[in-house]
Amino acid sequence: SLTKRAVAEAAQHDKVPRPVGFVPPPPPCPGKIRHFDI
Amino acid sequence: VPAAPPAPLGCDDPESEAAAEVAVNYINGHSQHGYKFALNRIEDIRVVHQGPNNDIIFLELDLLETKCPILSPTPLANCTVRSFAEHAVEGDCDVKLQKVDGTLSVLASKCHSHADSREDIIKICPDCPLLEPLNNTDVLGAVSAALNDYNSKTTGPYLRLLEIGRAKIQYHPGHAVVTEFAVGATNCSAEEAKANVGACQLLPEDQSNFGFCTAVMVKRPSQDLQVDCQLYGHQVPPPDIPLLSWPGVTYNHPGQDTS
Repeated sequence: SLTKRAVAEAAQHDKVPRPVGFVPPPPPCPGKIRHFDI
Repeated sequence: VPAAPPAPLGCDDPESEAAAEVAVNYINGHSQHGYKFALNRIEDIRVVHQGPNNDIIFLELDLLETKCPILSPTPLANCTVRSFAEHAVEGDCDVKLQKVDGTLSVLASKCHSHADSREDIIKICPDCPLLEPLNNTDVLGAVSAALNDYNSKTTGPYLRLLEIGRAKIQYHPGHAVVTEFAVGATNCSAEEAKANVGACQLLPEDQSNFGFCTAVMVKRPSQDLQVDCQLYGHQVPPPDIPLLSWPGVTYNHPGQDTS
């Protein structure tokens, strides 16, 4: 039977350990600036 | 199990850049006033799958004005983007494209262009001359004097004013009006124009010859007028692009909408 665990507890257990130095990918948009930002 | 939908496109992905290039070429190809615009940034992209190999793409683009007039034959890649200190003009465009079997085409575009705020320029460069409203009387007087001066000296065709592209007034040192304007060759020589300028009309579409002039009129400390005009020679416009709307002069205001 499935038991519903508290979200916080679940999040605690499910949190995927990040490797040391993990850098999240840049957001997909907006893109790079080619000349200068007004 | 149905295939997972493809990951959303990033704004710097090759597919996004390819779509943006098609969009910018379309915008420049269908604009009739001012200057060519170059891509500065892809603000956002959204893809709506219509079916196999059939997507609708919504692009939000941030463009910057270049120094190339819209009628210039210079390829966009060779057009310098105006620097911030030269009082840049930005274009915000929303473009809808369709991609069928890998071929991109523009379905619609809507752009708004506007000059950078005067305060921003003054903050960075207090002495930089700023863009003036193009119906400023000093500007109109300077353009008229410059074109008359050029026509009085040229051995080529008499030129008529198409539109004023840009104007700045430098208040120190001295007082100078710097203008850029688009011109068209008429069916008169400069000599014939002296006799009857009313008969001088822009050349018909199949012989049209447009050009561009830059002029500096110095009022103080002493009067001086420098004019330089270059004609592009006859260019055959692509079939689906209407020519400039005649007649009369238009003033390309920095803030304008085009769809």
